[in-house]
Formats: sequence, C-alpha cells, structure tokens
Amino acid sequence: DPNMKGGQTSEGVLANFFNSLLTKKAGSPG
Amino acid sequence: SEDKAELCDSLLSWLRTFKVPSCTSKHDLASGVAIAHVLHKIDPSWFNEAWVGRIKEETGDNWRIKVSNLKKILQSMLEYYHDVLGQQVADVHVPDVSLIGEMGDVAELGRLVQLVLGCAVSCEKKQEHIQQIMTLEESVQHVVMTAIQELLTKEHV
Repeated sequence: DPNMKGGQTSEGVLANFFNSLLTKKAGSPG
Repeated sequence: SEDKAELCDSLLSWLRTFKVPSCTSKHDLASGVAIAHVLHKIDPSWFNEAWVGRIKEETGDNWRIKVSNLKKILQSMLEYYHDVLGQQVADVHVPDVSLIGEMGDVAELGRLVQLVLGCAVSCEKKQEHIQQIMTLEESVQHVVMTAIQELLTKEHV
C-alpha cells in the first residue's frame, strides 16, 4: 500500500505530526 | 529550487484560507501585500495596522516598490522569530527578496512563505492555524509538514 509508511497510514503520519505541534508550547524553540 | 517552487504552490492554497485580498496566484504574492495581510491575521499585535499601513498596496509592475515591501516584511518576520518566538532563522531559510520583487522567483517566494508558515504554527494562536492546515488536501498537508520540519531542524544551525 503506497499510503503505508512504517505501518502507519499517510493520514496517521500527518495527524501525529500536527497533533505533536499542537501540544508543543507556543513560542518554545525546537 | 523545484522543491521550493512546489512548496510555493502548496503554501498558496494555505495562504488562501486566510481570505485576504490579492491572493489568487503566485504572481500576486510577489507584491508582498497579501503576505502582509496574512501576517496581520497571524499576530495582529506584532504585525499591527500601522505596520500593514507601511506596505504599499498599489505596486503595479514597479519592482522597486515590491522589493521595498518584501524587505519590510522579511525584516519584521526575522525580528518576530527572534523577539517573540525565541527562534533563530538559519541563513538557508532567508529568501533573497530582490529576486522575488524583480523576477518573481518562485523558489525564493517559497522560502518567504515558508517563514510565514513558521510564524503561524509557533505563535500564540497556533492551535487555530494548525487546525486550519489539517483541513487542507492531504497532498498539501504533506508539503506543509515537510516545510515545517525543515524549519524546525535547521532553526538552530
């Protein structure tokens, strides 16, 4: 499945990434 | 450069979600007007109305006015990264705004909009902006994600 990446769907990768950004403190570096 | 040109296309779809005027094509963005209005929506306390007022709306084909607008935008964004976000922008991410204003260089334009994206996802209202990004087409979200990752990994270089 071309949408699979490391056992995770492409949608899952995106959701994980953006959710992790959401939980990062605003203005915090790195 | 091709990557940055693709970035420019995808980020244009994102910029359009701010519903500011003069944001229909890459050509529009080269004047800096739409970008200034987007920055005002991202953080109106820093990119305030007085600041937006310093951006000349009627640039026509005058490249000198475009470059002047873009220089003001870049300078204020770099100060925003430093003073508000506490982040250092690596030289590799700093666009040559002369090339945007004079030639409409899409790769450099991609770099400029990438910095705008970085402001949106790190500012106080980032939740709103990130949730908006998550409503975009999946292919666009992928480009946005890569652009943010690039900024995050190289910001301390």
